[in-house]
Amino acid sequence: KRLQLNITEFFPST
Amino acid sequence: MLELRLVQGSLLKKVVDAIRDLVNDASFDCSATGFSLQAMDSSHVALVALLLRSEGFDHYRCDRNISMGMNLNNMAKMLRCAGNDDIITFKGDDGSDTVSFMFESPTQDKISDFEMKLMDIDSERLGIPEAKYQAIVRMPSTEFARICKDLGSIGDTVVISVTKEGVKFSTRGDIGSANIVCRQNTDVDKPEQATTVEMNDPVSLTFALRYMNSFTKATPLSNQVTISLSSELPVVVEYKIAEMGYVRFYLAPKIEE
Repeated sequence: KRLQLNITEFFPST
Repeated sequence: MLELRLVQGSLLKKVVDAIRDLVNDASFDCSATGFSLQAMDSSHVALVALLLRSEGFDHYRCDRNISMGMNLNNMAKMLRCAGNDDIITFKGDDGSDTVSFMFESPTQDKISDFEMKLMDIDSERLGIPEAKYQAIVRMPSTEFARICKDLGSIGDTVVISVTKEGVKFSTRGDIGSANIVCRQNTDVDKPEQATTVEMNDPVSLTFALRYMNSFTKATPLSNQVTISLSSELPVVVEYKIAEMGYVRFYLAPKIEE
């Protein structure tokens, strides 16, 4: 089973 | 006061069509640098970043930085009313809850004015760090679109692997599996037909094809697409807009649980 990561896990909120 | 004039008005249509599949509402930012947008899809898996530099417009006036929330489907409805050869002028005013589009036919015999309501959008801005990518693939955008469409009829995810052999797109589904390998090919009649594979390290990542297929709506913007990959990072799928800027799509990978 593959887990979809979120973009917010890579790019910090500014 | 904001006034942007684009002789090649069809470009604005293509830009909106490129992103409205991914994002419904977005906040457009206007500054001296240009007209830009950053927005995530509703599930926060993908991000789109658009830049149309001020120098690329035939007239660009932006007295102060301004953010305008717009519904992209409504914007597309308005822009669809412009002829393909029309000159488009986009106007906004500080504090106004509307913007206007003016379409002028090339012979100036038809002039149309459309007013569109703005929306309040709480948009979260993300910092996109500079990254050095392990592999950068450049290929014809139509070829990439074809691959994503073909694989999407077989599986839900695509594994993109870059080795010294080239770039491999693989999928697997209920009916079977598919592998498409594209090798570097610069022996072509026109530069836009070339495929180049720049590899610092081999890399292999898995992505949802649904998003990749949505990114390919930007195909009419550019003959070439650039795919930048690094393990531990979202893929960047970039369509350059000649003389003006780019549309970049970022997609978070899928990992084995």
